[in-house]
Amino acid sequence: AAPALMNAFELISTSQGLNLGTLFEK
Amino acid sequence: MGCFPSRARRQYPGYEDPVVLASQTAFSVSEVEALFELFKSISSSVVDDGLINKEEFQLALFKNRKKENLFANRIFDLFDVKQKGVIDFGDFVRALNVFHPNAPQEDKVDFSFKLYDLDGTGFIERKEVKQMLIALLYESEMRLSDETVELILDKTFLEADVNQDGKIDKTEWANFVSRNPSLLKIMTLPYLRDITTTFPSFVFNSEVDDIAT
Repeated sequence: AAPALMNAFELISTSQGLNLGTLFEK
Repeated sequence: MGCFPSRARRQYPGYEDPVVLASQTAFSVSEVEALFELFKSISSSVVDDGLINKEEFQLALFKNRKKENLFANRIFDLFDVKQKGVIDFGDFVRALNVFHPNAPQEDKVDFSFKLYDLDGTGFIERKEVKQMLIALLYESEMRLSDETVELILDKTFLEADVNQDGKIDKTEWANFVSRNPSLLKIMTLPYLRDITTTFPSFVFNSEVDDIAT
């Protein structure tokens, strides 16, 4: 969706800093 | 063997018995021991003191210690429940437990609320959401005009802030995420189901007699 149509939290949740999955990548 | 940690494990301040941690979380004893392998690796990446500091956390997250990130800082602060500026093994396991696929939804809602309530007032305020949006734009190099940011905020608060008092309380947040379940996607790490396969070396370092527990 275009950013203006997304809610703020949908956008924020795409931050790399919130993707803890990378902790498990060796 | 048994419940007495070896000298090697006593070097880890805040080390807790895997059997006890497993009894308090969704993890099995083997999974807690596998998480200890991950913890050892992160906590020794900059300073080998058995604790994870902010720099080590960011290095593990971004593979780059210089990257300052509002959201990574916020997650670190929430993992650091005793507010010591470092994460010990017990903190690490208990915080990751919230991200387990089997963790209660309510815990995920609570954690995500705290994550976005940057100043800890018990409300997610518009100014906090704007600060996070600006941090995201900076991080992603996405370009949005201030007008568009305000439109996004208007739309979000229209949907989430049901009583229209300019801030989102815990109940409004719980209702909002139940209508928008994708917002909780970041709160579940499927990796946690396969942690013993990802870190099989825990078997060689196990101090528990029956690791199949």
